[in-house]
Order: sequence, then C-alpha cells, then structure tokens
Amino acid sequence: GNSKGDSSYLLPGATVATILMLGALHARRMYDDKKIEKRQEKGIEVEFQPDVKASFMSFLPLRSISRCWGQLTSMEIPAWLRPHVYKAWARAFHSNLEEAALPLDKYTSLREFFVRALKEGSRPIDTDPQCLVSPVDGKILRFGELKGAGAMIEQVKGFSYPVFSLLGASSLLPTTAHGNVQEETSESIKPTEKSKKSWWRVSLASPKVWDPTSSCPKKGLFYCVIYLKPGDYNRIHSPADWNILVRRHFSGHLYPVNERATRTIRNLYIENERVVLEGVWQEGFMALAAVGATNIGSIELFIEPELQTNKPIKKSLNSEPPEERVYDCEGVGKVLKKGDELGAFNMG
Amino acid sequence: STVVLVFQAPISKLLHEGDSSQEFNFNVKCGDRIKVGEALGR
Repeated sequence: GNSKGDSSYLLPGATVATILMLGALHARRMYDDKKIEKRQEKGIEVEFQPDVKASFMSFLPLRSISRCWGQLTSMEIPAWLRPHVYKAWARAFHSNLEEAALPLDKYTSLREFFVRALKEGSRPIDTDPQCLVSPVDGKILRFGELKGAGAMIEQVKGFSYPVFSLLGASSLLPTTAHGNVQEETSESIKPTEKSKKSWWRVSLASPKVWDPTSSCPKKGLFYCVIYLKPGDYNRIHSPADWNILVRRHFSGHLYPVNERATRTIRNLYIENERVVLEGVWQEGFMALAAVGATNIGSIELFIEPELQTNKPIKKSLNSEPPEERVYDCEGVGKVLKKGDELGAFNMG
Repeated sequence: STVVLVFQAPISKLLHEGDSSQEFNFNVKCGDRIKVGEALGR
C-alpha cells in the first residue's frame, strides 16, 4: 500500500514539473522573440545565430508531422460548426473573412478554407506595362540585385545562399565552373528548337563591360523574397506576362520558415521542399520559387494539377536531384498574363 | 511559406537624349506588407 501511495504522488508531481518546464521554455522563447521584435522596430538588423533548437529540428519527423496536420485539416467539419471554426482561425491569424469568395459554411474543411479564392476585384492588378507585381500577399523580407561571384541571396544578415542552389542547375541559367553565370544576352534572341534548353544566360561578371553606344540597356538579375503568414491569402498569381518553360520540384525537408527559423536554420530555403517555375518575360529570364514549410507542406500548381508535393519520402533527400518537367506546348511553354492564378500553398 | 522571385531587368540608362531611363527600381521596403497585384517595382 505504501509504495502504491508513493507512486500515486509521483505521477502528478512529474507531470506538473514537465508542464512548468515547458511553460518556462515557452515564456523564455516569447521573451527572446519580443526582444528581437523591439530591435527590428529600431531598425537594428537581426543577425544569423544558429542555436541548439535549430539543430534539434533536423531530428524531428517534420514531414510526418506535416502530413498528419494535412489529414487533420482535411477532415470535413459539420456545416453548423464551420463559421465558428473559420472565425476562430481568422481571429488567431488575422485573416480577412470579408474577402472570402464563398459564405463560410460552404468550405467543407479547414484545408479548403485555407486555399479560398477572394471576391472578384479584391486584388486589382497594376496594369502599368513597365511594372512587375507581387505574386502573393505577404511581407517583403529581402530584395535587391544579384551581383558578383556566386549570385548570393541574403537569408538574413550574416548568412546568404546561392541563387543556383535555390533554382537548381538551371536549363535557363547555366553556370560556369566558378559558380558564376555566363551571358550571351542579346535583345534579339528568340526561343528556337536548338536554343530552347539554354537560350538565356545572364552575366553577373563584373566589372560590367557595356558598349554605351549600343541601343539595348544592360540587364541585371534581381530578386525579391516574400513571406506569407498562415492567415494570409495563399494563392499564387503571375507577376507579369510571361512564358513558363520549366517546372522543377525539390522534395527536400519541411522546416518551419517563420522569422525565428530564417534567423537560426542554415540554408533554409534551399533545404526545404519547393517548386521552381522558370521562364521568360519581356525583360528576359524570370523564375518563381514557392518554398513550403512544416505547416504548409503542399504546393499546388493550377497549371499542372497532377503535381504531387509533400509525399512520404523513402530515401535520403539530399542525394535526390529535383524532378523536372519542360512545358513544351509549341516551344513557348505555358503563357500566363500578369495576375493570372498559377498555384497555391496548402496545409499538410 | 515563402515565395522567391528572380528576374532579369534593365540596370542601365539609355544614353540617347529623349529616351527615358530604363533602369528597374523596386518601390517596396523590407518589412512592407504587400498584396497580390501591387507593384513590386517598375
């Protein structure tokens, strides 16, 4: 009876201790994040600082967690309960329910609600022919021009990754041995049968040698990184009138991509599962990389509905080359107008 | 989730008088909220 008495005390004690410890860890993490936020408001750039948690992440079964989350959010919700669930989600993630195209009780599951379309006219497209528009709703994390050797994109101050690793050994952006890209650009190049595989090359070699008397302007390579919160509108639209020639799918991992993750996980955007679309617009090369995350592991392409992402992976990921598909209708690929819907992020 | 856009655009000004400069410029700042269809740059 005695030992039984002891163990009945022991269990609640251990449980309480665990809950207290987890609570303390979470409080500490919230304090750290608040500190970071205050520094960002003062304009102080956060620096890259890998921590134990980030390395611990690589041992977690993130893909299984993501797929379970997808199963859970695909479950049908009773019609009477739907508005309450979606209003709770909207409150938690600051979603704008007024813009949803359908009445809330028409979305049968949270996953269906997540990829909701918006009412007509909710997102007017800037029609200026000289401008590039945002393909998604979100927050601008980084942008700029890719210069010099390696063409590196800054993940966060103190850590960068090569654009080639993000896009893959590109058929449109071939690299030289030194990790640079080579240019043979001329305004007159048109896609022909022979040149379809590698007809655009862009030079980042500097100093730029440019004949000032030539009529065509020199071209550079630019990038822009946009982060979508879970409550944002999650469909992806076309940033310009362009022809998509190649689609590349990297299985990769499914680390979270929130602000903390970009600050602590090395090579986040080139480790994670992603779908890269490559093609050409009026000014030359264009590529769009849609990068998944633990809670949003699926990337759906309306232009290729059969593409499956976030599949259970058997072998080790890094060795796997990306799975590539050339869109080849009559050699001009898939033609999209500025603002056309081309895909969506989804949960699980 | 995250979207990374990589694109070619002009980086130099046309020197002939009367020609407007063709240099691409972003019209956003880091930390800005942006929506589908709003101009990233011209």
